Amino acid sequence: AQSTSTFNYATYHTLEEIYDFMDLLVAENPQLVSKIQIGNTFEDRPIYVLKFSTGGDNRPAIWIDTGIHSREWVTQASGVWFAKKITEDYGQDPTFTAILDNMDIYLEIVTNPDGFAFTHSTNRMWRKTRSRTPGSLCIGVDPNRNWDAGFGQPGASSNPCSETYRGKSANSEAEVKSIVDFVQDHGNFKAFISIHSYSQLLLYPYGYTADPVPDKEELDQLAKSAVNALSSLYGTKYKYGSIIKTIYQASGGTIDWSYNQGIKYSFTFELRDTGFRGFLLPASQIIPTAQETWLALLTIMEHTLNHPY
Amino acid sequence: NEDFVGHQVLRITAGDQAQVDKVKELQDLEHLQLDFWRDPAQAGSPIDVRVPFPSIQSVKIFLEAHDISYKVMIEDVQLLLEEEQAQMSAARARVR
Repeated sequence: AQSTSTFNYATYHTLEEIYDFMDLLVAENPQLVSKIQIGNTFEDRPIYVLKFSTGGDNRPAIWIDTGIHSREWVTQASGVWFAKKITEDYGQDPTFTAILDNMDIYLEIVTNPDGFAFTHSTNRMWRKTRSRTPGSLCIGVDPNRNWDAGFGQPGASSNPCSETYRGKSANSEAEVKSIVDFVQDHGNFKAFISIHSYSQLLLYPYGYTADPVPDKEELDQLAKSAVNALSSLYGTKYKYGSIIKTIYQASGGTIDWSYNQGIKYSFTFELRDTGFRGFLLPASQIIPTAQETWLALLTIMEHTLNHPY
Repeated sequence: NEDFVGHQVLRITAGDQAQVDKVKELQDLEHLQLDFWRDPAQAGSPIDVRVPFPSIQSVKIFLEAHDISYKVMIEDVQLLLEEEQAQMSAARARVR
């Protein structure tokens, strides 16, 4: 693409194409968007985050990541669409403009670059990172079991060959550690949203324990509002609730960590599958998926703005 | 590229917790090389699993032997992957 206006948002893209898109977006919106490298992957690829900011020092911020499980291609594709949407809506949509006038947004579009590149080159069904485990022929760690939140408890595997292998220790994966360091250094994140696919869920902590989070009532109400907003566009049906109650016990998960860091508005999405295609969602559904998800994101972001803590 | 010819994705519906537990037993059988897209959780929640071609017969026999209902969600994963690749190539060609 010559510009982000001619970029095709309705098809899937390689890592290189997405990284080129990010550079274009920054070049076109230098006052609003910047690119930050927060680390390098196991295979030494750069890990980038887009920062959307209208100024100020260390404003309260919202974190959004897409594609930590590499085969969930509709999430990275939605992340690309969100990035463009942010630049389009700032100054046009009053609700969103108020958010970005007061808070920064950090968007990590390809959260697992090694895995994502591997899905394009070798194995479309790859989910994990590409790190090696000494003493095992199996490769990769599930980066959504590698966080320091109930790490090693039931709900993750200690077997390196498992799709839910937790890794040798919390934060062993560069892709996870980079975010941990960045978020802790920043110190002012107020919402943390991690986006997966598929199965149409909006979840809040916890996954590693059945104990309800102290903010359960507020998170439940907010999830309900977000799901209602999402469904209002195309009627897509979502369930919502805590991870452990809604799906199953999962330890070492992303938003359990972020919540325990004091980031109250911690949520994770599982995006669409309406057509029984699982991870192979047709590209024609990328834009509708991103559009409806954006409405839920807006609901969470607006609530975060209006409920400072 | 890894070949997924003949891989099927089954949508399993476990009617009660005992059936959920039976499906969980399948997860432990590494030789079947099963890839759970949606893990077994609660009775009534769909369980989606990609089954490599050599394991299809074993898995279906296991499910039928325990009276666990399932349907084939994706007949051949490779066909969908080829469709996806063709769409991406077409999109690139249009750009050029």
